[in-house]
Amino acid sequence: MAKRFVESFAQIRRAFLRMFHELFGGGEADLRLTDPDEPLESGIEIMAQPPGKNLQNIDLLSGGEKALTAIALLCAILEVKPTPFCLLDEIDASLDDVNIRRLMRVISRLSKDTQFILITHSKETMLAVDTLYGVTMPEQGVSQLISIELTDPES
Amino acid sequence: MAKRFVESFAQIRRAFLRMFHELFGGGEADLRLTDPDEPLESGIEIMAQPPGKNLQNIDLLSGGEKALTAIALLCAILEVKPTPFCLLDEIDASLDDVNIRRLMRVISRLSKDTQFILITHSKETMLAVDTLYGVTMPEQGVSQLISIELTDPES
Amino acid sequence: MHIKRLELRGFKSFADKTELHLADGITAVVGPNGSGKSNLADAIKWVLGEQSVKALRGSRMEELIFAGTKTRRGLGLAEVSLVFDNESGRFPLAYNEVAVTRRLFKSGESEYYLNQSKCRLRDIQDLFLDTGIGKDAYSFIGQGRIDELLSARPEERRAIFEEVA
Amino acid sequence: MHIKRLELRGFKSFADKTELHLADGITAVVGPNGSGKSNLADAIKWVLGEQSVKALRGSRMEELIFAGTKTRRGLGLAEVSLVFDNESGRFPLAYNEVAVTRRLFKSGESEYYLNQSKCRLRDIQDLFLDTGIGKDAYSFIGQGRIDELLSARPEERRAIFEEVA
Ligand SMILES: Nc1ncnc2c1ncn2[C@@H]1O[C@H](COP(=O)(O)OP(=O)(O)OP(=O)(O)O)[C@@H](O)[C@H]1O
Ligand SMILES: Nc1ncnc2c1ncn2[C@@H]1O[C@H](COP(=O)(O)OP(=O)(O)OP(=O)(O)O)[C@@H](O)[C@H]1O
Ligand SMILES: [Mg+2]
Ligand SMILES: [Mg+2]
Repeated sequence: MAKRFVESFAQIRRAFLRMFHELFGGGEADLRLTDPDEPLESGIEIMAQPPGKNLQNIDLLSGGEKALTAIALLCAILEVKPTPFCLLDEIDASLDDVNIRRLMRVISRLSKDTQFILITHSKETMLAVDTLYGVTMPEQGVSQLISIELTDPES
Repeated sequence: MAKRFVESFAQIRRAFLRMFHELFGGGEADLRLTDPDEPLESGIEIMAQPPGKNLQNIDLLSGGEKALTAIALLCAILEVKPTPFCLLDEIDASLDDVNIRRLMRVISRLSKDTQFILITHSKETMLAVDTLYGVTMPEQGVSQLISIELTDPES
Repeated sequence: MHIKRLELRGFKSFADKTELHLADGITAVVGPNGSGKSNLADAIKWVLGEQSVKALRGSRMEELIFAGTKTRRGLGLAEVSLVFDNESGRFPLAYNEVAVTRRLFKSGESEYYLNQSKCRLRDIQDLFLDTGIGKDAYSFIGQGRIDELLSARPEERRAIFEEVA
Repeated sequence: MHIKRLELRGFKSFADKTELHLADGITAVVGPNGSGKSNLADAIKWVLGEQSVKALRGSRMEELIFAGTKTRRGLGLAEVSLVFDNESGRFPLAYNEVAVTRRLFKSGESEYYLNQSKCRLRDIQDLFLDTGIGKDAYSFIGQGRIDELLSARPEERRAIFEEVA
């Protein structure tokens, strides 16, 4: 049991470094066990250093940098152990357009093994998906689903 | 003291109803004292009913509806007792474009008495302001401020 | 193995029978504030066996049933089905499609069905064992909750790593 | 009475002397993630007397001083000034402009200045009394915190109403 945990932790750690690099366009990141001798009890420390900045405590990161670091960890876990499907509700809300484009490049790659459902308000995100549905309330209080043709993204 | 509290509470309540109406384009809202006999101890209940929907507990509201209800309360307080300036950091993050436009109409009106600083990623918000500043990091990790001409919103 | 479609009726704001067909790859769901996008996410969590009403943003199970509007009466039943493709024989059932269904009556009773025949929650959980499908941590990130992966204390972060191990 | 400009140097990511000129009406601040927008909000709260480091997203006061980057050394001093227009004589001082300044040294000591002459925090708080300017509740809404007005329990919501009374 302990051996399996340490092995999968090491895999996630390596994937997290790669994902962080790709999402931030550089920088450094790391995952550490607070108590390596007791892998089944130990907590997990997250270190994140955006490109060009000094390593600080993750509380000093900006709102968008925190969200992007959490996304890097999530995508690392999805790469190591893909789940058949994954539903993400407005994870792009605090990201700027450059970071949304990088995010969507990673999600497209992961979508070979995982079916994704993304809830979003961002036009950048909508441009990068395979299928688009709209939810509206033509009758107030009653939801209707409509399929949106992707040919015309300006609609 | 109690008399003053009850009076200002009544003023905020009336302003909240109006703001909610304007921001949601209809619907009902209310503020109630949980214990009207003890105004200096009483808690404050918030009721919110978007247009066409039945009144439910505010936890069932959507993410954007909750943010917009909180904004209606904030704007009601600013109308009753304006402060010289007010800084809002990405309060529009969960709103759709229609609600952002309604929000900006209210903020424009309140900006006669209050100086606003809005931090945002939304293009809709940028179109509705008087002055625009950009923060960038030409040298990684070092912030620089640049003033952006509003003549060309596409930039 | 992937999800072919989600069918719902009477669940939260989805009063009428609604079908969301899913293809491979990435599907985006967009729409105005309060139109029902996160309710779709709740429907998927619920049909997969979510027992906590709080995780579905309610305080009583009955709040999951369409409560009516100014112009429509409320309903007495909520029903959601999730239909999986079984061409690859991933599920040990002799069907090309596997439909998981959950129903809720005003009384608060939940019923579960597997390809139209009644079963227990236990049967559905067994079916999904080892497929990675379930309502847990990293296959659902709710609205505003992406930061929780970081903000938890070091000891709390273990859970997600243990799931992978 | 309004704010004419914000000047900062060595505060968080603003290593170089920076000036933000404010006009009447609405000013928007935009920019990429992590570029320093919320740091500007922290600078205004800080110069108005904010004592809690946690409210400025740090754990020690010294973290407010520019800590350096891969290509630049850190600094030993953070300084922020907020300059108000006093044409209307709102402040009982014989100047057209009133500048409030706060300085922080690596030692953790804060110094306050009013129009370049040293003063105590108390003097600045007295100056702002009854003007509505202060670092409290409804004139600052931090990133991701708009929902807190709703999510607090009924008893906790009183504070903001009492401030208005
Ligand atoms: N049982 C129910 N019956 C009818 N309507 C319901 C029920 N439960 C929730 N709702 C309605 O569903 C709406 C919320 O929907 P949801 O949270 O899915 O919105 P959303 O599309 O995610 O919006 P946002 O973009 O703001 O996050 C609320 O307005 C609420 O009134
Ligand atoms: N003392 C300091 N010295 C140098 N840099 C600092 C210091 N304190 C914070 N920072 C940096 O400031 C950055 C955060 O800035 P801020 O929170 O203002 O970003 P933002 O523009 O609001 O971004 P977002 O759009 O993501 O919210 C962090 O990357 C952090 O490294
Ligand atoms: Mg939602
Ligand atoms: Mg910010």
